[in-house]
Amino acid sequence: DSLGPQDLDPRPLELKEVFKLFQVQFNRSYSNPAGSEHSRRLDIFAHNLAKAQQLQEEDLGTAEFGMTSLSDLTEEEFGKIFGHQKAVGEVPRMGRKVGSEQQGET
Amino acid sequence: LPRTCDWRNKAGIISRIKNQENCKCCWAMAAADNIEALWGIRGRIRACSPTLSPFASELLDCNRCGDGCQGGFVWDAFITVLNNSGLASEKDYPFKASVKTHRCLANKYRKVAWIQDFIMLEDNEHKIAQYLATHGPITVTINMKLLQHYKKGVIKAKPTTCDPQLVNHSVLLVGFGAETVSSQSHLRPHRSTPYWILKNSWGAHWGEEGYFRLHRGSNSCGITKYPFTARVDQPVRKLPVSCPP
Repeated sequence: DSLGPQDLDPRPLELKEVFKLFQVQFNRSYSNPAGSEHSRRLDIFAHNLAKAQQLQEEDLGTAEFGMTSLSDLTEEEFGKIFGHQKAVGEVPRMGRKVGSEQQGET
Repeated sequence: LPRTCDWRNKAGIISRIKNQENCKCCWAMAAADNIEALWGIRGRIRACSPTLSPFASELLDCNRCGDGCQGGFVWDAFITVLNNSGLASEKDYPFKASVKTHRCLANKYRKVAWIQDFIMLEDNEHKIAQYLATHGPITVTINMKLLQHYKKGVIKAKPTTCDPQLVNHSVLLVGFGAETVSSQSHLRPHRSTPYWILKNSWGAHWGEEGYFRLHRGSNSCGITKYPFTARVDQPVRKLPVSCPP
């Protein structure tokens, strides 16, 4: 039978299997497997596994890094969902917004 | 300083792991858990009782800086508690991971917990450990960057991989210890890795059943930048409490 777009996908089969496992384990569903969202999340997932591998090598302690419930988020998405927009110590929240010459920039 | 300290090992001090879901209320959860633990240590409430678990919702609704789900700071939470003369029970103020700013109902309900003050500790890990062991859990704010891929073990990061100046996530410091790690060098076959035990608010399926550990002694991810804790009870000289090993 005809090859679907996902079968032409150059990414290794085992990555797709691991991604399927991730989706089951953390109850994730995206648009249909051939959809762009699924493909994009698979890319992000692959990037994050590589990042986790790099952290594992760099860590000086006993930490283990790898697939977590957050492995389908980009670093920006992760920061937006869980972190302060302005890291504390940069712009204290109590400060007043100060207008500036350029329109729209505060 | 005791070799180990883990407030989870004493009943009624550390409540269950919560999940902040899509609301950036780590700051309110850390402050609420801090107050709850201090009340639990003084035997004033049982932290795990269903009526008291997360005070966070009231802190969100009454947050002095507007929508608490957009982020905030633990010191704002403590000021909110002082302004409202305490916190209502979970029964009266059910937790929702959403905020109705200006819907602050604090004045409607009887208070079940309050604080006298809140303090910032010195940026010194030995003194933070001493205070933790003799007074109780402390809120800290760290750079959360490595937590996205964290599964277990002790994170010991270099400033280049986890900038200690860019702290953006508040959690509760509940203990410390040291784990012995065998190493290749025949000179020192075993080395000990001192660590902090921290309570996160991303659900119990994340990390070590909702907790994680950071190396102790290297200001890992900026842990010493904002150590804040409430003070419960008058500052009379009292025998300090002792943390279970």
